[in-house]
Amino acid sequence: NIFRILGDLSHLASIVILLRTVQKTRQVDGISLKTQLLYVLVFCTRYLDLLTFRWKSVYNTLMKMVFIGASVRVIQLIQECKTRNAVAYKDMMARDTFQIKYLVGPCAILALVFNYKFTVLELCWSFSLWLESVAILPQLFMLSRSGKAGTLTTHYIFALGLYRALYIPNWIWRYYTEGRLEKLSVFTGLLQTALYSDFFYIYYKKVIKGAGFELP
Amino acid sequence: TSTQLEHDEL
Repeated sequence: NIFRILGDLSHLASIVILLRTVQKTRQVDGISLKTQLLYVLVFCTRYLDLLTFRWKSVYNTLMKMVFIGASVRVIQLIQECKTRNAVAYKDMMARDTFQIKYLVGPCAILALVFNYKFTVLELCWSFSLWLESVAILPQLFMLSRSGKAGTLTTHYIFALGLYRALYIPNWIWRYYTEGRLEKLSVFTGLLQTALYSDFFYIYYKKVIKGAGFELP
Repeated sequence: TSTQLEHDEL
């Protein structure tokens, strides 16, 4: 359905925006390395089914590969900045202070409690859903402390938020047309959307109302 | 009990 495709495309757009900008400008200002690392973990644990070769469609398989590849590439590019611009890299690391063990640990426990089947694949899948729902927190934490957001960060988080928002009408659509209600995805998806709403709140309060920021 | 659904979303 249209919501799902648009959702996937804005998800893809968010990663492309990030990738292209970092590649072109060699700037990582305002980007949380921890959030990016969490996304690599999210994609790798969610798309483990690629290894079973029970592929659903060309679209599904290609997108999964692109998401894993692009998220790894983002990390590579950030690491390259380390040698190119050590000062900027150090500055980013100094501000990227969120303790991710407080996210990974609880998500692992939640995956053990809430899953469809007690198999490695299903547990990893559930873990990835929980982790995705909170993976943006180090980024939001960084943003809320600095009160400044670069154009890159703003566009990136906006596209990500749009992807999450579009998945909600997709679930409603699928409920009515297919009778499908996948509770785990819906719950973690709503949780994630709530966190993004918080971003837009911070964005409004600190960035738009704050000084020293030019709207893109 | 919840029946297992195919994970066909990204």
